[in-house]
Amino acid sequence: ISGKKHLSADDLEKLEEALLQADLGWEVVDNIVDSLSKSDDKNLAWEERFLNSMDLLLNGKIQTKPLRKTILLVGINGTGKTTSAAKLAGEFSKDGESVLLVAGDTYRAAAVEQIREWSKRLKVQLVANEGTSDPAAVAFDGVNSGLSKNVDRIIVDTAGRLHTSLNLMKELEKINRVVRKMTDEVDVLITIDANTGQNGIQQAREFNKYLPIDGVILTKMDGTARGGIAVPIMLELNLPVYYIGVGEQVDDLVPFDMDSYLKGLIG
Amino acid sequence: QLQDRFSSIFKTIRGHGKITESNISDAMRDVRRALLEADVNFKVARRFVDRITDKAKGGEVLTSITPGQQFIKIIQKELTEFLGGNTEGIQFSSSGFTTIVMAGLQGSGKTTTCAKLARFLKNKRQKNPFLIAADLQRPAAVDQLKVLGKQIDVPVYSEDTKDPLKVVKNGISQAKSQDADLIIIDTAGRLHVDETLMNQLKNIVSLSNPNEILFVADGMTGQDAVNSSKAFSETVDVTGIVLTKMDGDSRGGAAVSIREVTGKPIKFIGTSENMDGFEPFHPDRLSQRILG
Ligand SMILES: Nc1nc2c(ncn2[C@@H]2O[C@H](COP(=O)(O)OP(=O)(O)OP(=O)(O)O)[C@@H](O)[C@H]2O)c(=O)[nH]1
Ligand SMILES: Nc1nc2c(ncn2[C@@H]2O[C@H](COP(=O)(O)OP(=O)(O)OP(=O)(O)O)[C@@H](O)[C@H]2O)c(=O)[nH]1
Ligand SMILES: [Mg+2]
Ligand SMILES: [Mg+2]
Repeated sequence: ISGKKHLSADDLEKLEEALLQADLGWEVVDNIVDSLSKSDDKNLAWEERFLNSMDLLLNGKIQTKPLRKTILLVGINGTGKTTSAAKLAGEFSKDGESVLLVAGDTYRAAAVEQIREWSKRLKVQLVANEGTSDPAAVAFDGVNSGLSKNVDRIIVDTAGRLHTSLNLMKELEKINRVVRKMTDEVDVLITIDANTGQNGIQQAREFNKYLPIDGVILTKMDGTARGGIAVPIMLELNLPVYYIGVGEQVDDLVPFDMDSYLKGLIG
Repeated sequence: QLQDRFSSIFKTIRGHGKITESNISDAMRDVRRALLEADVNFKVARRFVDRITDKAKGGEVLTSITPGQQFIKIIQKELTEFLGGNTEGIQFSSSGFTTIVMAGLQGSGKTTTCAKLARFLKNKRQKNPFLIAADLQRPAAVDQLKVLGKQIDVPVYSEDTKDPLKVVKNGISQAKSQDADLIIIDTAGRLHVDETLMNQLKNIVSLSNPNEILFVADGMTGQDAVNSSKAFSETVDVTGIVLTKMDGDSRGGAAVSIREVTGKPIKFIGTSENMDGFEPFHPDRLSQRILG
């Protein structure tokens, strides 16, 4: 159906399937298909109309300000926080900035070793404390050290957690509070795995109830998943996607581009 | 809830006796939407809905006092049967030495599942398990498995090399020399579209000749579950599925998709980060959860 200006009922069904496959969810898809089925007097190919209307819908809502000095990475287990922390550190270092990584995951097996390995590869300072199981204490030490040393960027990694665990969400709330006592230049980024289905909205929504989420890093976009779940997240929570993860190496972080993302949704 | 939607639909249908395609289409649209919301792949959802429409047509279910509930029972039963009637555990080797390979996408829970499964088989099946740390790619992956191995008192083989096949080969010899009767091989997370790494997985499988190849899938996976699971099961002979992070509130519809495209049994689910967060799969529980 590529390039078609008028979409038949069959075409609309094909389009609906493609959009569902992208994890946009049936409600968003219904709205899109509904608006595209209405005749259009601009005589444009449906792709153009899709991009235009999505652009208006999304760009109108999202303000992407530059990232603040201290970044807190949060999200569900295994979504790519630690790797993204390393990628961000690499990005900032390349720009000539001094970066401090903080090993805020005091829980998971070998979590500190993992981020330590990254800090060594990147030649970036790391604050860690393997003697404590209190992540707020490490976050405090890390941010404190970073502020007093006047580093340009402080990146705090946290343990993976499910939004359904009250204790872990309270713990995250405390980490955020402790960090904000020291500085209000903080951005909280949630990592969302591009493979995630409709639960992704619930994740962002729930995390946002415990601490203000400032943006999204959409990871694992180098797979076949299209990451459509970011659309309802952007719409409902007014959250910008700052970066896209496209691999496991430190350079595999790309600034989010709305146009190429939208084009990717319709494959 | 599906239940409430159904009761209002069925209020209008009641008294018509037989179920026909038209009076069922509203109910089926709601089932399809519930399945989509639960992350069942849209093609799989459509096939499932077609199947139950066929089963329901001509049925006398609507003579029930609560047809909505009755209908849900039919759907639940159908979904449960589809998810795999009997809870099938690990198929042990008749030779007395069982090999299991853990595979899947990045971050799905393989390393954690290796340790959980070892602990489960040690405590519940009286096995003497041995873990092999064949992920040489992710920073500190070997450390992670070693730490978990210590927690559950199961030996872990690792080696300072860049070649996972060496680790597997030497790990197997070490396991046998220590009288282990079961080995679980942890592998690096990989994309099904990464030809090099999929070849590596094939090589690990050829070398270790496993009795079970478990595809570990994140319980919150969306529509793409069909693609990754299909590719993995076409590249190597996947024998079972593990669904992780089911302690979250994801509906878990990916399980239906994965089961449909691979035809393989879901064997276990992960229910917490801890080593005891691991249970044999119960299809009836998951079908209730999927239908919400
Ligand atoms: N292909 C691909 N893999 C990624 C990407 N980002 C992270 N990964 C991989 O995903 C896996 C999990 O990444 P982590 O950084 O450990 O995730 P995490 O959120 O810190 O995990 P926990 O701390 O255990 O909750 C690793 O194997 C990473 O290499 C990405 O953009 N693409
Ligand atoms: N809540 C919960 N967390 C889980 C479960 N299974 C694994 N995890 C967590 O998910 C994250 C990823 O688990 P890993 O075992 O490192 O995943 P992996 O597949 O080995 O990751 P890679 O080797 O990078 O591909 C960790 O934080 C685990 O603790 C589960 O069933 N429930
Ligand atoms: Mg981490
Ligand atoms: Mg692993």
